[in-house]
Amino acid sequence: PHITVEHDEL
Amino acid sequence: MNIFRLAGDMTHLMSVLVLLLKIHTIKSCAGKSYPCSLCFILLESSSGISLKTQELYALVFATRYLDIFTDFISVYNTIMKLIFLGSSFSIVWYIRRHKIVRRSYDKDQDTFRHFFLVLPCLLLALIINEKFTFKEVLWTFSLYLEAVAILPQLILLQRTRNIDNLTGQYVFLLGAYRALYILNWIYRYFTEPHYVHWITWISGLVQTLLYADFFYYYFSSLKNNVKLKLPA
Repeated sequence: PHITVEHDEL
Repeated sequence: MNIFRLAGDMTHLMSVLVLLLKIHTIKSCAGKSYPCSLCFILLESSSGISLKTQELYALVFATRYLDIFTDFISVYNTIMKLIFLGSSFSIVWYIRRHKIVRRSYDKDQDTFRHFFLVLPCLLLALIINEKFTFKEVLWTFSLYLEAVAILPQLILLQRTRNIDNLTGQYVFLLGAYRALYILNWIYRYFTEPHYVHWITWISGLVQTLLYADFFYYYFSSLKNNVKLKLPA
């Protein structure tokens, strides 16, 4: 599965 | 946003405030002919703050928040990023350039080389990352570097026999922030679909483990109501 790289933390 | 994440961010913010408070106190103490006892302690002894750790944190935030103008998450995120960037660079500026604060910095005790931490973290980020792009590699680098950036500070604490209250609180708050982030990840793992971030988790876990020893002495000093002292 495709992993989206999301950075919503600090 | 869950309660663990918010509490983690707030303890992180408090740790920065404690450090700024300490710098402010050192500044305002100087020039007084009859300093209060806190001023006396702060001016006569070294501050116990590691410039190396502070410089590493400035590098951590500079490389992690490259996305500040490109990716918008929330107003909260943007404001917090600005606070962490601004505070970390101004703390470094104060310790290096402010004539009174600089005097309280014990350069001879704070001997750790940045290079030994920065280079391995950079190499590791180039090899192990989620996506091989400029921004992503630097983001990963910042995670690895943050995990070990506290080391010069912990070494300095161990060398400095006299740990003043504020420095102890500062390190405790930083450690608490990391521990709360782990709870946040556990919470998100069970409540959000597809929430998996191995690199963040492992480096975060390593970072938290580095505080284990400090926590042990911190809590036993609280329990026995004695001043915090790390074994030599």
